[in-house]
Formats: sequence, C-alpha cells, structure tokens
Amino acid sequence: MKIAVYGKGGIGKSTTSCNISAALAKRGKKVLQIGCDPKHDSTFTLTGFLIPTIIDTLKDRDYHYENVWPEDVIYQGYGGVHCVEAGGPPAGAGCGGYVVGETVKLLKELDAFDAYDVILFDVLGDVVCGGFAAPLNYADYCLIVTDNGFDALFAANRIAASVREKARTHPLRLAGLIGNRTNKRDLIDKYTSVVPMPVLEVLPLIDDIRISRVKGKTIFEMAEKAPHLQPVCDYYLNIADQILARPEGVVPQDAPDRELFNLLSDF
Amino acid sequence: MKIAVYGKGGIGKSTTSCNISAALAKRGKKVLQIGCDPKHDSTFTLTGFLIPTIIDTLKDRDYHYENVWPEDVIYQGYGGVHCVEAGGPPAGAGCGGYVVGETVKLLKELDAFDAYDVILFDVLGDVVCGGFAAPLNYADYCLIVTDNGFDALFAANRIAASVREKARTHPLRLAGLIGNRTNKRDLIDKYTSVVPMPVLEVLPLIDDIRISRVKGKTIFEMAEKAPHLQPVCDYYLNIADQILARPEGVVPQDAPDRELFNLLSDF
Ligand SMILES: Nc1ncnc2c1ncn2[C@@H]1O[C@H](COP(=O)(O)OP(=O)(O)O)[C@@H](O)[C@H]1O
Ligand SMILES: Nc1ncnc2c1ncn2[C@@H]1O[C@H](COP(=O)(O)OP(=O)(O)O)[C@@H](O)[C@H]1O
Ligand code: SF4
Ligand SMILES: [Mg+2]
Ligand SMILES: [Mg+2]
Repeated sequence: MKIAVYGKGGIGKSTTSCNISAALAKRGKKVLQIGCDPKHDSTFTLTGFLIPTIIDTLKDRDYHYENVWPEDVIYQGYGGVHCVEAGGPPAGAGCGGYVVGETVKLLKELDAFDAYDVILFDVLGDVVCGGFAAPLNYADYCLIVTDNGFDALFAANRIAASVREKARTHPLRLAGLIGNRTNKRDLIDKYTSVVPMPVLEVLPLIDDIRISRVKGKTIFEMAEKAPHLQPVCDYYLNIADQILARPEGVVPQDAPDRELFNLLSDF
Repeated sequence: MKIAVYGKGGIGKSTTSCNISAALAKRGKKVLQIGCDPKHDSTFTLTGFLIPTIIDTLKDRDYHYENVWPEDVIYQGYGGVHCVEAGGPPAGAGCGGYVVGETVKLLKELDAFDAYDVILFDVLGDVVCGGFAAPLNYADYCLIVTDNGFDALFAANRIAASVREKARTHPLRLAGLIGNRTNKRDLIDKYTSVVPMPVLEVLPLIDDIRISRVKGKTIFEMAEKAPHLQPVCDYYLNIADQILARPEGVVPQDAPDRELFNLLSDF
C-alpha cells in the first residue's frame, strides 16, 4: 500500500508522517517513508539526523545508478522504519516532479519500491502543480494535513482537486483530512460540508509534540521513557488503524475557489 | 523598474505588496501589480474584490490573444495602481512557470509590459523551482518577506539562492529582506550575519493591518478616514523610498542547508 501525505508548508506534515510511520511499525508493518519537500527534513525524528538526499547522492556519483547501493540512500529509523529524502529541485531551476521521478526510478532499480508493506510519501502541498503531484501517480491513498485556517484549507482544496484529476487515470482515493495543531474545527467542518470527506483525526497543539521534534524523536520513542505520552501516540495509532482498514476513500467534489473564499475567508 | 516580492505562503507577501504599490503611487509612480500565487488574491486590498485571473480569461477565449483587451485583464485599484492576477497552474497538472510566461506574453501583446514606472510581481516562494523563479527573469530587484522563524528563513535562503542563480545571466539583484508580523529579529539577524543582505524594514504584528485586509482596503485607504494609521503607512513608504533610490543590491552568498539548520533550527 502506498500513501501520499500532503499539506501546506509548516502545517505539521513531517511530524505527522513520522508518527504515522512509527504507528504502522507498531502494527507490525514494514514501512518506507520518502520525504518530498525541498526542506528535506521529513524523516528527522525517525533517524535523529538529517540524512543525505537522493539528488545529492546521485550528483556525487554522476548519476551512475549502478554505483549507488541501498545503504547509500535508505537509512534505518525508529521502529525499523526505512527513510529516504528525495530532496528538492535546485533553487531557481529544475522541477519538483523530476526529483520525485528520479527517486522512484532509483528505488525501483534497487528493488526497494515494492519491498515494503507501506510506503509513505511526505509531500509539500503549497503548489500542487504537475511536478509536486507526481507522488499521487504511485499512491493508493492521499491524506491531507490542515489546520483550521483559510490558507491551509485553500491548499487542501487544491490538493483535493489534484486527487480528483489523478483519480481519473489512477486507482487513487482521498482517505481524508487530518486536523493538526488546532482545538477548533469550525472551518474544517464548513469545508467538509461543501466537499465531503472523512476527518480521520484532529490533533490539538501539544507541546510534547513540538519538544519531540526538537529532540529528534518520534512521540513513540519519547513515550518509552514517559508513559504519560501514550494518549498522544493513540492519535497516530488511530490514524494508522483507519488506513490499514483500507477505507473506501473518496474522489473529492469540485469546490471552485470563489466558493471557498466566500465560505472560509474573512474577506 | 521591475520588482519581484517572494516569501513563504501566508507570510504577508500580498498585504506587503499592495501597501508597497500604494506607497509607490503616493510617490507619483505608475504601478502595475501582478499576482503570481495560485491563491490569486494578491491584489484584493487594492481592488476590493477578487479579479479574474489571466489563465481563466485566456481559457474563456480559447487562448485567442487577439480577442483579449486590456480592460479584460487589467483592473484599476486604489491610488491608480493597475492590477493583474496571473492565477496558478491547474491543480495536479501544469506548471507555475507556464502561467507566468503566458501572463508576461499577453501583457507584452497589449503593450502593457513597459507602460509603467514600476511593475511588482507578488510570487509564492515555498518552492522556488524553475517555474516559480520565472518572474526573476524580468526583475531588477527581488524582495523577500519573512518572519523570525525557521521555515520562512529556510524559504528565504532558497529564494536567495535563486537570485544568485539568475544573477549570472540577468541584471537582477536582491534588494533585501522585509521582516513581517514579528517583534523579534534575532533569527533574521543570525541569518543575515551568514548571508549579508539589507533588512529594509521589520513590521510587527499590527491588528489594523489584519483588519484592513478583511475590509478589502490597503492601510493607505484606511488612513484617509483614520489618520492615526499614518505611522503604519510610513513603514511601506520607507520601503518604497529605499527601492526608488535604486540601491546597489546584493548577489547573495551561498549558505548550505545544513548550515541553516545548525544556525536557525531548534534541532
Ligand atoms: N500537533 C502538534 N502540536 C504541536 N506542535 C506541532 C504539532 N504538529 C507539528 N508541530 C510542530 O510544527 C512545526 C512544523 O512541523 P513540520 O512537521 O516540520 O511541518 P511540515 O512538515 O508540514 O513543514 C514543528 O516545529 C513541529 O514540532
Ligand atoms: N504586519 C502584519 N500585521 C498583522 N497581520 C498581517 C501583517 N501582514 C500580513 N498580515 C495578515 O496575514 C495574513 C496573510 O497575509 P497575506 O498577505 O495573504 O500572505 P501571503 O500573500 O504571503 O499568502 C492576512 O490575514 C494578513 O492580514
Ligand atoms: S511543474 Fe511545478 S515543480 Fe515543476 S517547474 Fe513547474 S511549478 Fe515547478
Ligand atoms: Mg516537512
Ligand atoms: Mg498572497
């Protein structure tokens, strides 16, 4: 099964992805997480450090795939989760789509692309152009991380539109929304009333989550020494369980931008 | 003179751009503002409503440029500032670069591209790939809007790297940083100690600015009935005056990502 986690930059995609990967590992699954954000810090809390990107490694070897071994690009993280960072297009040139394409190509060469129970793509969702939509070509499900604000929901709607576009030619479905860092959900509910989709979980702002990232650990690793954090782990286990149940998912309806501005913005 | 304003999504690029455009108009300049964000709400506080995008208009006319008139795509805003929204690539397909390219092509056909004292591009800066770097091909100066946080400064560094790349083949310079919605500037100063560049202004979070956007007005229009807002206008007049003085600008130095993580992140 392949999952693509999308959301606006800084919304908590990587924090959420690492904890979902750790939760899937707790459920006995062999997981590979692939970071697809130019910030290339997706897998930081799984490995505890910034791993080299695929693009950097390929450049070092003059793009000779035959000189790249799995251990050069795939790193072991917490709970046995394997980690890869695609990296971003060189600033001011190149294309996000090319980077994702090269990453998948290399993983296939290394016979790694189909060796996992779950592959999770962590993808920047500010600009869902042809390039950054590339991971959707490989995904069974898309998950969208959002808060309760206009900008993140506007980005969520563009991501949903990309899923609708790709679902015409791929077996892709939207598994739903994950609310993050918010106690309120009135705008999330307004949005899903216009574009129906499941809301898998809503996580409030939890300082322990922020601290776990500073320490370079998932919340699961933190909970080993601080059992009171188990309820925080449960948010992510709940998400993992819903995905492992292979939900129907949706092909999202179209909500034109103007409708979204009227519905959600304070203009 | 052509300026490109970049920054992470939601950082305040459009609010800052509209107020700079209004300030330039106060200095007697004929200004055109071009929004290059898929959110296409760049010029909202200048016009008071969401204007149709170039891409939507071209699509309506089957891409027959000869059937498009200036008044179909160029709208009058506050202070005589002219407004255009490029729009974004269709979700899940297309490219940001194509949209910017089509916009500039159409404005040239309409003899509009060189009819202004100042053209200001308001561009999303989360992913500065070849596509979203396209406005830099036309710009004399780039301005970067940031807050005092890691994510916005990481985006700022990629934007700076794009300026360095483009400055090799174009007469482009980085005019500097604009701090926004922040009372602190310790991380901004740390960043500029490693990558020297001018800091044109630092604006705190000012509730009147937030309100002006809700009302669909620039701070300049608000100040006509509420003179106590003049000090807020002065921030933008100060930025406009620095740009009109045709500063030297810089070709930013290279700061590798790892250095930025060590310097600015709490990892
Ligand atoms: N539920 C949460 N509660 C508190 N902090 C959070 C939560 N989720 C994410 N964060 C914090 O938000 C910041 C951005 O998260 P990150 O995962 O890097 O975002 P993204 O990958 O979308 O850019 C990090 O500092 C992280 O610790
Ligand atoms: N200095 C400021 N003080 C208070 N609010 C601000 C300030 N600058 C921008 N804002 C608010 O921040 C939000 C995002 O601004 P916007 O200009 O739309 O960002 P962007 O164009 O970068 O996506 C808006 O609600 C705006 O009113
Ligand atoms: S397709 Fe997207 S990532 Fe690729 S160059 Fe265009 S805007 Fe950039
Ligand atoms: Mg991330
Ligand atoms: Mg904007």
